[in-house]
Amino acid sequence: TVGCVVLDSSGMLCVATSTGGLTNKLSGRIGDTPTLGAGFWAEEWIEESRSTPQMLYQPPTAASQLESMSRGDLGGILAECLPALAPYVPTAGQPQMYTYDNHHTPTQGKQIRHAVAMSGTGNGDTFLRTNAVRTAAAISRFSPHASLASAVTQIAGPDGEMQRSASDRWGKTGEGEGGIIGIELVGQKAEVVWDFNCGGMFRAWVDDRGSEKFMVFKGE
Amino acid sequence: LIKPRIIVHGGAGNITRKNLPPESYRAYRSALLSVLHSASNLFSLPDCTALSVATHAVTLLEDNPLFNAGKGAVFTRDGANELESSIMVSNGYRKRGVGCMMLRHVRNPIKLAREMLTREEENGGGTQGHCQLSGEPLEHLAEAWGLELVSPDYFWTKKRWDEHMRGLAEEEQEQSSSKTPSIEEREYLPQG
Repeated sequence: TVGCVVLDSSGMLCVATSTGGLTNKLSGRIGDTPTLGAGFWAEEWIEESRSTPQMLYQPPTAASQLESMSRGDLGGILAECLPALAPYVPTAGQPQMYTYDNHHTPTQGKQIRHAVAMSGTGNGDTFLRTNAVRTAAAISRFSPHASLASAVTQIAGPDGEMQRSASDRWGKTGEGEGGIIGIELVGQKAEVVWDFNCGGMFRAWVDDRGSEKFMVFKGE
Repeated sequence: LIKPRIIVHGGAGNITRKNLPPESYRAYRSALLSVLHSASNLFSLPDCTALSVATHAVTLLEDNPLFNAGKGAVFTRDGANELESSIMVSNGYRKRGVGCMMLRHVRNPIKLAREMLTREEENGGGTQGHCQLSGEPLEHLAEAWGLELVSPDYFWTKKRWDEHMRGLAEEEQEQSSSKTPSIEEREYLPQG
């Protein structure tokens, strides 16, 4: 199997994967490569900034104070007189997104775009049984502070979900084995991720400094 | 603007320093880095998209018999090639993701996946909005869309044929004897 994950300057992520399948597979056997969520996945969502967004609160200006007084809206006046209340007071026309930082102080969250894309390779039936790649994406999306890197390791890393799912009933070659490559974009910041639970994975990427890297094993 | 990024893979499995001699390591290294370099160069083009770059990279990998995709694909137990491909984007296309399977004559399955994803939007593609298609009906669409079709022996390579024969012989041997080789002793056979 071969695969590629790309992020372009517009922020779109794409994953492309192609394979001849499993050596000596039964005719008609379908693997994880063409199965959405098993061997490939890409998705994006809007979430509130995961950093404490308090710094986003802008103190009121004199003009806005006059404006809210002229509007006579008590909330606006309160918010301006008692800034600590500001985050509770919905500003007219603005969709209010409140998040709680770890002190449980409701703060107005800044919305950012979060996107992930991944390609899997290895024992296809294991990826199918665990719905591996979408599971990693879901961990990244629905766990408040899980990076895609940690999600990929939970699935395809040593002792990860894939390895645990390998039923030693059949003890077939390669059961539970595989690796995942991916890219995560949070706001404007992107990260290349990968992990695998077997001997090696042929992979090449451009790192944060623009250098081209190649590895097969870990710790090369 | 966001800084473009790219990563490629060429397979994973029971690869060890024992069953991957230095010359094979160098061959994979040179192949993957040249694909990465060629694909990264596309980022400088004005109309470059993640979809075009990813399709370009995987097309090059399919054309390289070193990898289990396109030319150099592994064989089924019946000695045939059944190719699969997929593409998915984080936004921009209604279908979002597509899967192609049971292909035997399409030279670059990844180009077919890209057509399946994009045609629905542009000119009613003829896929009825389906996300997964397989076999002859899909190959007829590939022909209608002007993709290159080849005869099945285009995909044949001696290396994969030998793996196919060895794999069958090994299975037979394991069934007849109780001893099965340890994972380290086994050859790295592409798992898909």
